[in-house]
Amino acid sequence: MNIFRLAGDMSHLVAILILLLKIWRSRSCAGISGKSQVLFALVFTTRYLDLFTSFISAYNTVMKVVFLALSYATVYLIYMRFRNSYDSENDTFRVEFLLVPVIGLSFLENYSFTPMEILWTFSIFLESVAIMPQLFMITKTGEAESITNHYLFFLGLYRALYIVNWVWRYHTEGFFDQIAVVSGVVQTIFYCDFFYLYVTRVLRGRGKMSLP
Amino acid sequence: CHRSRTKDEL
Repeated sequence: MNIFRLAGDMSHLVAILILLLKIWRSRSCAGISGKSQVLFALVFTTRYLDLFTSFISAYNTVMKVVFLALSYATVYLIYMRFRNSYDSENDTFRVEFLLVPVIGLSFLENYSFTPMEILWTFSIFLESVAIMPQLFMITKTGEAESITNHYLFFLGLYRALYIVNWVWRYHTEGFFDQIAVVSGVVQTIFYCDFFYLYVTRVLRGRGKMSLP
Repeated sequence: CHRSRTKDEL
């Protein structure tokens, strides 16, 4: 563990908590893409299958349980608890356009052709595109509430910090996970235009921000 | 490509 990865995990946790608390306190999920949240729950489910089979550390196990619980809680709030505020007309991204290529690629490009490894690879590739329905929804509705922007900022920051972690681990312990690195770079690139807008607009207190 | 070591990352 290094400070970059710890900061990344904390940023990820903050992002998930920001969204969950926003929905819970405003008792509404307007402007939130339920599809992206379902995809994130799927990412955690397919990635953390080794939760009971391999013990890495208490931190690792606790964080996996927390991420799984919070992501399913978010999906529950959107599709069950506050479903009448779910904006399905604007959450229309065709997730099959993400799932089909990701499934295909995880069968083609993986470290070993075993169910656990293919599911892990699937989760890595899926995570890099899981935010697309949310970004698409923001372009469609024309703007995002500032709290949603903070969510996206910390979510994008988490994988950017992981990239720094991978550089650090490569130079200190020769660790290199090609699939995770390539996918993580792609994922972070998707946030770049958002990062630019976030810094130039949201942090200047303009609250609402619209993606181009 | 590289076989990834134990998955110690989240």
